[in-house]
Amino acid sequence: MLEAKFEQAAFFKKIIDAFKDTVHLCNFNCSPSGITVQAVDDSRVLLVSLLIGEDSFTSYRCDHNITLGVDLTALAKVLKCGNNDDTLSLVAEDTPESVLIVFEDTQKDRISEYSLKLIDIESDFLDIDDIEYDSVVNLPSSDFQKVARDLSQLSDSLAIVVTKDTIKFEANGDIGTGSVILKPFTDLENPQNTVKVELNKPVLLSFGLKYLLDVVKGSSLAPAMSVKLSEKTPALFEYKLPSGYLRFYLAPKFEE
Amino acid sequence: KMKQSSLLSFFTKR
Repeated sequence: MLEAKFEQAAFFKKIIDAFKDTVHLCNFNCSPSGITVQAVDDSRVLLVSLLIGEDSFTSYRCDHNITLGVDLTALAKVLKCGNNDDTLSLVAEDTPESVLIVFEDTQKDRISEYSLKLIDIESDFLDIDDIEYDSVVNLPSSDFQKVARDLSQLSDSLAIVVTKDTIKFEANGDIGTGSVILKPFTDLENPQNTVKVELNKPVLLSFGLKYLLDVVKGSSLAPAMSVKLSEKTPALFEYKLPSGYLRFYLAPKFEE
Repeated sequence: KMKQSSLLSFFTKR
């Protein structure tokens, strides 16, 4: 039996909105310690890895591992039916054919219940653990979102160059070129504004901007993010949740 | 011209 209650429906809505354009079907793996998702986009270029730890919920009960195969487009439709300030509960039997989604407005004593049909999803599970990264950049999520959106106007590829004291983003396209340089910066009053570079080795990698435009949808989940990079290795973009994370692994582009 | 790589060339399926 799964009974997982979020204090605010808005939190779960934001999580789903952050990756529903990347993958359309995915398994929510519910265990006693929380809910995880691993899903790859149809082109096998971008992977989503989500952990919603049990502390993300006001109450959480899951005795056995339960898999919920969900069509995210359908889930997003149901989530629109709840108000942001409602509580949201996910309820499912041990081998469920559907999941119950319950919204409660505690002020007005209003309860709305939706039952969402589940589907059997066979998906590849990739071993993404144990990667060592040459460089880790922490930066405001909104900065990275703006860089991706701005430079996507010029090119379909974004080069990221990390050296000891700069992070440079470059796009080179038919209409011209653009670059944005960020330098390490510490803001003690507003730590989310801090830009930090940890570097073992300088890195130069290129990524498809259409995928990065999906990655930056995680920005609504956290004011700061980290980007982990190694030469010739998929990059890791991480948005931390109060208990858990949303991670995107993105395969790089290479010169032919 | 840049070529997009696949995650499957970096990670093994479990």
